[in-house]
Amino acid sequence: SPVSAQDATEALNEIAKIEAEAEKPEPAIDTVNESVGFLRRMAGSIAVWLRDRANAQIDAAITLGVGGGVALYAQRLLALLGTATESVWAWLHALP
Amino acid sequence: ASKGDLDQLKSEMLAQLAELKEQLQLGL
Repeated sequence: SPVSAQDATEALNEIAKIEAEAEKPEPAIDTVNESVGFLRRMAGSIAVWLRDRANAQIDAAITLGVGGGVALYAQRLLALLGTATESVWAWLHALP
Repeated sequence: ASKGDLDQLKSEMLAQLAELKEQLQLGL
């Protein structure tokens, strides 16, 4: 699996922290930065996982339909991690 | 940024985070 259940749960916790800060009149920028850092590291791990799958044996398995769904899940998750972290940074940089 | 811009960025961020949460929950 590209992401362990523990990492996915931690990522959900970090997202909850960002959401909580977003509702505060004066969000704690350090807290948000730490949470975004976790999400960026997760994106890096998924990118490595996807790259490592690009060997002939695994490609053959994907062609046969084995594991293809997991790779698609990883690609979608990586794309969402990218857009979500960018949107957090855009918000952070706009804060007064 | 104006308050309107900030609100817009915040609402885009929360929408992106909600989508990400959904995808993470699918993997659990």
